Amino acid sequence: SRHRREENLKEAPATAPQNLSEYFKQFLFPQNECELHSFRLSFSQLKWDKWIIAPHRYSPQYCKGDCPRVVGHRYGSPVHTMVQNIIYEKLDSSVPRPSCVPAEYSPLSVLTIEPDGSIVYKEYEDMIATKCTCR
Amino acid sequence: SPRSRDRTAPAKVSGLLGAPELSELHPLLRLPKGVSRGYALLPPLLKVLSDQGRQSWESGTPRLQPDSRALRYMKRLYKMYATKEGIPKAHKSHLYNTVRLFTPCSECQHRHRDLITGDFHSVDLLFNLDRVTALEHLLKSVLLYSFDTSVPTSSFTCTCHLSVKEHDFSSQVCPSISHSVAFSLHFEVRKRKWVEIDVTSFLQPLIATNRRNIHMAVNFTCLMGDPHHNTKQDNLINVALVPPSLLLYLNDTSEQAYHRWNSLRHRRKSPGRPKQRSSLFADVTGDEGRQNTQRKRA
Repeated sequence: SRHRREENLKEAPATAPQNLSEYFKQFLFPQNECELHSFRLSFSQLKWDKWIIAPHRYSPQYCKGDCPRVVGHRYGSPVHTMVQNIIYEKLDSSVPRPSCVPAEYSPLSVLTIEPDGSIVYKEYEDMIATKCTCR
Repeated sequence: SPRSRDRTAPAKVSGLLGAPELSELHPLLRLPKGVSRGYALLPPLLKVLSDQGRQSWESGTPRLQPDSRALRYMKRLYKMYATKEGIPKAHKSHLYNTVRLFTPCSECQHRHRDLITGDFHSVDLLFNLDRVTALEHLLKSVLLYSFDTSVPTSSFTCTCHLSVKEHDFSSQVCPSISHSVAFSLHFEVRKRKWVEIDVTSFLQPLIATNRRNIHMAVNFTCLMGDPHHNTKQDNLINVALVPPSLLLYLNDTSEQAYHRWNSLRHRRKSPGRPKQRSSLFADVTGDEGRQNTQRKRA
């Protein structure tokens, strides 16, 4: 058995973690944590560039990822989020875990041609996600 | 369907493209199973746009193309008010979140030959304001003239007489004048492409009473050079004027419009900074073992 142990040691050298913070990170934060992701679309892809004159491209962004089990202040989540997590883990797993959703938005200005040929410049609320939260 | 201007009825935004049209438009827009046709899943902007899509879609009529000069002006306005990505620039000055540009209906542009000077100065204009919704409140209205700057001019001063005509509904599309109110404006045109004539005080009462068609006669007299030095009539020039567009600066009070000054609204929207979490929940949700080691490490 000593010979076999020596063999094993030769095969799998001890991987001393190069970067301690990286090493600890796997314990502290879920791998694909809830965060803001970029997404750019152009109105020509949707064939709407006939009446949307500007902007040509639009980046609505979106939120994706797992919500940490102990959701601290980083997400601005209310206490209810942790209650929901407790329910999911301890009481009833049919209750969904908290979701990663947008918490704040910014507006978008759009220039469009109306069916009667008139032209309108409009500023719309909540068209670009700028921050995510767990709810 | 054109939106009612009935102030009491909430601004309805009609339904969406039907399910088959939507999926043809783009697979991403396919409605989930069981969702009834026309159920609006999309945010207001896309609802409005797909609504427009539906109109040109269903009616089969090609979308009316705007006047190229008007398009150029609005693109210039867009660049002034928004970044390339479409983010509204922080303008303290303007409270409007909507600017609509209407070009006059072609069938009503009568040009009258002026008896005295013999020049073309007066034109009849009819603007159809169907697209203005009940929740869009007028802040400013402007007649927009585009001058051909290739004309070699030092500078000339124009006087504009504006008269509005009551729209007698029983008459044909271009009604006769029942009564009109006229007022004159002086403005100087140097080498400028666009001249804006503020007609807010003039049109406010009409637009406030939900007038859908604004019918006006505009009479232009232009003097070459500085009006203070020469008043001889022979300085009159015949300015080949393109019929003006009507610009309405509006404040859209609907939910989906951006209210830049409404900071309260934004504060309510963004979650307050939560108080530091009590350790009660932290303990319960973590596994005892893991939790302790984590807390030690932290």
